Amino acid sequence: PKTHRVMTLADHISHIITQDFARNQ
Amino acid sequence: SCPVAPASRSSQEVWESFSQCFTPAVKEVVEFAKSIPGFQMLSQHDQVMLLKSGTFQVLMVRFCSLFEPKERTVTFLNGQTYSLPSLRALGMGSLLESMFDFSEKLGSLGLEQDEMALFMAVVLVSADRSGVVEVGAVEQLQENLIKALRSLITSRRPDDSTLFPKLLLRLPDLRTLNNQHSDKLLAFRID
Repeated sequence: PKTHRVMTLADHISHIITQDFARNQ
Repeated sequence: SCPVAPASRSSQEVWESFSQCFTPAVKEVVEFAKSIPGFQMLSQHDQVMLLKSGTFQVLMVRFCSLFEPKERTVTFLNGQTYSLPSLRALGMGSLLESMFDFSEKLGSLGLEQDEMALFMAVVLVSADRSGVVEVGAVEQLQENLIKALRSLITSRRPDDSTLFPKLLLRLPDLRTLNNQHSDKLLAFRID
């Protein structure tokens, strides 16, 4: 069966921002 | 440009595609923030904190142009238009309802593109500061941006002294939208 990661919109936004800043360090 | 719900797809697949379309939108807000004069002078920590607390609100302002309050429809960038009932199936009815009301109020102010962009910069630096360390620096940046917004709006409409205060009154609306809806659930398939 397909597995899903469920997260809130706020957590999804935080995740993308953290990733972006980590990548540009 | 989010393709939502061709009839053949399950609501789970619709949910995933809707979730996916937030990712590029968030990245664009991060790029927008970096272009705000003075934003990158803040510490990296504080930049991240403001983005984490303000991005949803900036997105709400950006998405306003997709909402047609009179017909209660949403038109995505790919041209597909959806009525509110058809989008309720995604379980985002309450968020979309609030968005129609908010976009009607903001739209009625008739802002130009550059005024809207400056307003979004103010929205971002006015976001919740509980995680911010150098509050003074953020407050200074906010003051500068509000001054710039006020002079841009009053220079174009010298005889309209109500528009600027009405615009600032949208900030608490956005804070409420954020508190009510940023805990909406998204779903991502992990292969």
